[in-house]
Amino acid sequence: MNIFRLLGDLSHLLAVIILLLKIWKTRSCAGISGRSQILFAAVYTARYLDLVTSYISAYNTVMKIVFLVASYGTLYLMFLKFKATYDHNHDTFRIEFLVLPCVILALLINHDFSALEILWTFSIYLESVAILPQLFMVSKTGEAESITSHYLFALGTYRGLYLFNWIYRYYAEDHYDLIAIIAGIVQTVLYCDFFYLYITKVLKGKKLQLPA
Amino acid sequence: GTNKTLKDEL
Repeated sequence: MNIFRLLGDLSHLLAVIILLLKIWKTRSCAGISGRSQILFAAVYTARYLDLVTSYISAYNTVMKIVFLVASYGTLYLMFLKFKATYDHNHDTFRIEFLVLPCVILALLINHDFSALEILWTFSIYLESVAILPQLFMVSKTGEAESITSHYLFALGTYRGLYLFNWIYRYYAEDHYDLIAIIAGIVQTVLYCDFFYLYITKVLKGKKLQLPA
Repeated sequence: GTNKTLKDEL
């Protein structure tokens, strides 16, 4: 565990807590893409199946369980408890255009052609693009609440910090995984436009509004 | 370098 990895995980944890608190406190999931949240639940489910096959550390196990519970908790709040507040008119990104290519890519490019490995690879590919329905929703409405912006910033920062973790591990441990690294770069690049708006607008106290 | 899967990560 290095500092980049730890900060990355904390940023990830912060993101999911911000999202849950936002929905819970405002009793509303307005502005949040249910489609992105479905994709994240699929990502955690496919990746953390190894919870039952291999033990790594208490930290690892606890974090995996937290991400799974938070993810399904978010789906529960969005699609059941606060269903009436879900803005489905603006959440129209076709997720099959993301899921199918990720399935095909996972079957073609993986470290080992076994069920768990392919599911892990699928989750890595899917995670890299899972935020697109949410970013599409923000671009469609032309704005995002500050709290939604903080969520997106924390979520984007997490994989960016993982990139530094992978650079560190490459030099310190002679350890790297090209599948995770390339997907992580794609994932971080997708947030760049948002990062720019966040830093130039939200941090200066303004609402995130896209230029007309 | 190795190209091992980083399964200790989240």
